[in-house]
Amino acid sequence: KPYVIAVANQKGGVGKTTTAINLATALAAVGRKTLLIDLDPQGNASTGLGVTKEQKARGTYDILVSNLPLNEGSYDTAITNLQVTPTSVDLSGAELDLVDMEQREFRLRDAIRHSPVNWDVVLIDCPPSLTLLTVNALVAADAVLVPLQCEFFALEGISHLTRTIERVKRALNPKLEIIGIVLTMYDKRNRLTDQVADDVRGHFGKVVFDTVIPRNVRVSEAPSHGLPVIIYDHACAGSQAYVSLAGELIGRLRER
Amino acid sequence: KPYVIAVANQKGGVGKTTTAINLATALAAVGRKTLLIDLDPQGNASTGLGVTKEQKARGTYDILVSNLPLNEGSYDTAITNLQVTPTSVDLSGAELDLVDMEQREFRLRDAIRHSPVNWDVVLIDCPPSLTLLTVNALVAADAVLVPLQCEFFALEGISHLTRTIERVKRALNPKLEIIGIVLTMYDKRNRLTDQVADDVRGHFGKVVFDTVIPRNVRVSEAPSHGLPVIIYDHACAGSQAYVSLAGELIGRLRER
Ligand SMILES: Nc1ncnc2c1ncn2[C@@H]1O[C@H](COP(=O)(O)OP(=O)(O)OP(=O)(O)O)[C@@H](O)[C@H]1O
Ligand SMILES: Nc1ncnc2c1ncn2[C@@H]1O[C@H](COP(=O)(O)OP(=O)(O)OP(=O)(O)O)[C@@H](O)[C@H]1O
Ligand SMILES: [Mg+2]
Ligand SMILES: [Mg+2]
Repeated sequence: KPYVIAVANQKGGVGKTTTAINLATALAAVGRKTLLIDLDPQGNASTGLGVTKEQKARGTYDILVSNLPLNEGSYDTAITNLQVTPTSVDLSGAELDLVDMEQREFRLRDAIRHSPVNWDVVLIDCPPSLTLLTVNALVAADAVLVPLQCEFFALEGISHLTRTIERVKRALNPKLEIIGIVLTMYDKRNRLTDQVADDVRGHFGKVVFDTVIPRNVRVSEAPSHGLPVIIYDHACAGSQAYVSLAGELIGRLRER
Repeated sequence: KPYVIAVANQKGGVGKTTTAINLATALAAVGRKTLLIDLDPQGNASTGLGVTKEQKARGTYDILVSNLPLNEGSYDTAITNLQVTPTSVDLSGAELDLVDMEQREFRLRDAIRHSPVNWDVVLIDCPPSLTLLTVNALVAADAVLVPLQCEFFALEGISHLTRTIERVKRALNPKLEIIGIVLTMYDKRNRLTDQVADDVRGHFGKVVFDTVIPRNVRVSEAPSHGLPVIIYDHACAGSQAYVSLAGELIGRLRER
């Protein structure tokens, strides 16, 4: 049974997709059979891993709404041990389609449970919202990993996210926990960055990963080449940080 | 009857809220009676204009779901001629509440039409999604203003947004148009930025505003003071760009 991690934060543009892609790649590189499920209608995780338009035609939407088995909507990537469940813009219709369905919050959890393939880890890239798609991810997950941009607006939304996680934990998924908060787009020239980082560490303590992801232009260039940054430019500061983060995550997975 | 502009883009973190706040402030500063409606459950536009927690308790959710008149959910700000309709996290429940309602896509349009107050311009800050809340904004709007970050993932989503605008125009709001696309967080040190900017101008031509908003740390500091950047630091590059953008927008409004 795979360990399932939802990469979630309703604040937009904080590095959810970038974190999901690079952690999935790093976990695959150290031999863990990994699946990355793209749950965002924008399909950025699919593109960032070089998935073709044809592959996107059968993926997350069909799994959630038409009961397609998860392994039939998952594809190999250029990276050994890493598969991806792609999505297309159809997925934005799933929010309305799911509303009237039985067990609408459990569709993704059941799709993972009933799959014959034995992944070690499943990562879910969530959209920037807390509606039914993200709730599906939180119900299916063992843990949530929260990328948090070191900016004022991003800090403001964190309590809404933790309250939602608590609600899902109480009502739908008792095992759910926050496995870690990772500070992203850290820019040491910007005074506000340090203030936000201090606030977050003060409030969440050890839950916050030691590794901080710096703002690094190579990270934003990688998706246009259909590659994770840790492959596109493994020596840059962004890649080094993601490799270090993967190391910390694996340590926390071992403890559980 | 006010001219209504939806500030929208389903890609997260591209500068929707920052653009809505600063354009609203600039329009108010030149004498236009302006209302900014916060349609994002994160409530960043409300916070960025210094709205109190008490005011947030009665706003967009009540207007959309419980028929509260728009002017009863709108408050004066510290800025002359600028009012705001705040929101709180309750609004994320509106997506599900609206689904079974009559005329669910027209709730915001009707609230604006039935209001006794005569604003000149209404700006709507949209959430990072294309679900019922954003559709309400597109149906209520005369035009859409699209902030576009000069990054690869942001460029990928633009065709999904334009198709959605076309669909709403055909089915629900024939007058809807794109009044402009503004390039945000422009960083001239980053080669990718220029490539994306060239792509966008090549594809959208004159629709793209001449004014480009530079990445500027003062912009991200302003919200922690509850002020728009054009007031927090009117001389910085970010503010100058927003004032210039407002000038271009006013020119386009005059033409219509
Ligand atoms: N460390 C970094 N340095 C520089 N740019 C980054 C970094 N991390 C992410 N980016 C860029 O910032 C933008 C936002 O990141 P990303 O798309 O991963 O965020 P997201 O939270 O998934 O966004 P959304 O809310 O739209 O799903 C992207 O263009 C990405 O390439
Ligand atoms: N020109 C700029 N320079 C530097 N930082 C900026 C700029 N514009 C916006 N920001 C910062 O970038 C972050 C994202 O901007 P903003 O919140 O306005 O985007 P958004 O599109 O409204 O996000 P969401 O999709 O979550 O609603 C914020 O922390 C904001 O302060
Ligand atoms: Mg994303
Ligand atoms: Mg916003």
